Amino acid sequence: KEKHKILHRLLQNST
Amino acid sequence: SHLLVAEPEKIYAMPDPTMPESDIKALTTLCDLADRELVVIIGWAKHIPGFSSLSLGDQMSLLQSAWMEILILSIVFRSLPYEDELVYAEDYVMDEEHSRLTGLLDLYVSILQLVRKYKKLKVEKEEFVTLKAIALANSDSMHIEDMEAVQKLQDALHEALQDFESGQHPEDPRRAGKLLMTLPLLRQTATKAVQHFYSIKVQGKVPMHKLFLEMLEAKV
Repeated sequence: KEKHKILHRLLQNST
Repeated sequence: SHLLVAEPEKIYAMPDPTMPESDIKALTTLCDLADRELVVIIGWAKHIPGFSSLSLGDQMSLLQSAWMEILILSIVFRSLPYEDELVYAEDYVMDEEHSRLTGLLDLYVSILQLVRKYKKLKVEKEEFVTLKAIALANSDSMHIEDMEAVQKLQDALHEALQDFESGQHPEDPRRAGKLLMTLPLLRQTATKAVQHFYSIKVQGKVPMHKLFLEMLEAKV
């Protein structure tokens, strides 16, 4: 999943 | 009603006015637009009832499989009031000639075939937002960890579509089925689009932002 870090970060953001 | 509220604001392509007109400029504009729309789609997905209760891994898998279908469905819906033109954004409408010059004629033809189907059905906003969510939940990712939870999401969205149709279109008991039967062409069109943009990426002439690259790479 390291390759998909932007998607991962955006999903974790609460907005 | 949840899905109608979650619907994103209008998006603008804002082509760079300092760049001379060319196929590279058009593709750069579209890739930049897609990158910004992806951010919006990820935020939108979180508002689909039940989506955020899935594991983070499954949320990622669904989005990685379905993002291009969601992008295309939005273009299709925006293009419904137009004749033979694709509304990529409020300020970016492409006709056949412009699509040909940009190397996007095949994609133009496929997306227009979808537009014609939905025009014939006179698809409504409620149906369109539900189909978009169904495309996400039904994206057939091979990496789903909890298929039961994904199935529950599919069932809830399917039920929302059926409820809407039995209330609004009792004259056509097959309308929900007709709408669902448009999804194979959407899948086929999205697959072609991803392959095309992936080959543009490999050629390396069009700058692409990181999220768009990340999602393209997740699909191949």
